[in-house]
Amino acid sequence: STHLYSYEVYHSLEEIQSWMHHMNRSHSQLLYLFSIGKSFEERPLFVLQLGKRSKHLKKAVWIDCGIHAREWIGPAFCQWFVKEALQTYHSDPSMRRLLKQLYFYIMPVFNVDGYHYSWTTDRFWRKTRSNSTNFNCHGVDANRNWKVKWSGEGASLHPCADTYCGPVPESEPEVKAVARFLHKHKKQIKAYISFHAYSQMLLYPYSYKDAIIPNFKCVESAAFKAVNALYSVYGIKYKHGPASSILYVTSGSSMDWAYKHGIPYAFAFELRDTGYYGFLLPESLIKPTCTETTLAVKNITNHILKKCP
Amino acid sequence: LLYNNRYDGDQVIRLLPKTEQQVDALKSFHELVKVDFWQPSSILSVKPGVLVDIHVPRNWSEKIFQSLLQAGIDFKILVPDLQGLIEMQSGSRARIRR
Repeated sequence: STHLYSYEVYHSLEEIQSWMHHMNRSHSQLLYLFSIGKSFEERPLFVLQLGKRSKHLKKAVWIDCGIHAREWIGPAFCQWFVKEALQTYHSDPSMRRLLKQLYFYIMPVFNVDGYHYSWTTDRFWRKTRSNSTNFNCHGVDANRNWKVKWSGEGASLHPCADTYCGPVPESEPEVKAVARFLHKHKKQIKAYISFHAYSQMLLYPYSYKDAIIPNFKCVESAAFKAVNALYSVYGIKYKHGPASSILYVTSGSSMDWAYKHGIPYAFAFELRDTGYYGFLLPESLIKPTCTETTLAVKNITNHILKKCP
Repeated sequence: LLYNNRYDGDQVIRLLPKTEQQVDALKSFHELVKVDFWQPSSILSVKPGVLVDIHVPRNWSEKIFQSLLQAGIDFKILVPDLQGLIEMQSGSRARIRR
């Protein structure tokens, strides 16, 4: 079934959801689909649990894609990673080991309403699609709606702004659902990885202050090895480091929230490219982008399992 | 054409404000014309030395370019034909499917 669906084209939300259901039925040994809630427009928020079923509590890695609607390469990567894991389970010892040792919780489309809107109406939509009561504007920046340095630098309290942080933290049902899940499973989840585009960066906390995280050594080492592994595939260079220095200081993001709430290894990828195509990365570049990124994610996960406390 | 050809004539430009005065000029201009920031995510994050990519609607391109020139801000056109790039993002079979 992984051969019938094309992983080298962008798919509508409906196609992605059909794919998730199909994969759930056809790979029940390694895949389990569940919903963690509903979006503002009442769409289910699906998560795939990827890994060998175990009666015992296994460690886990959380991966989400598509917090920002227009960054389509994110959801394309999440689908690719699931496909790759299932297709190589028997042939790749390192993948098999990962799927036996831990679960990946993969949310292929975080911002389902926004993704659908960018597919049908406004290709460059970024935010969610919630309503503002006082203004004729929609949506909240889902990466500025977390309860960590909320409404700080770079966030806006105006409902019409692209970086509107919401009336309150976790006002968005999508953010609240993920926060609730991560909190409930925080003893199990060892790493949080969020996928965005573009810029070709691998970032870690903090975004909201210019300070070094307590476990800097291990996080930096994991990131360094990951970008080197990524580079080894097609020679694509990614910058890496704390978001506040590689980019600029901003209000807290999902990565910062995860870190603050006890997930020790939190990362955010900004995938290809650096601006030639920007959000419009052509389908012909999905395969190389996802191939190199899969290697980086495996690298991070292996490093965390073997080298880090 | 995808999205009813709404992006016809639109472009994406890259600029690099080098001084606080240039950043202020951009912020003042943004008060009048709310352009879509590709990077950074908003005008609030624009600082000297930070690369800025903005989506320039067709109707505003002349005004924006004039303002940038007046402020002495260097820029280049990253995407000269945004609608064309949107069409190119998907292969023909995927476009037909959409």
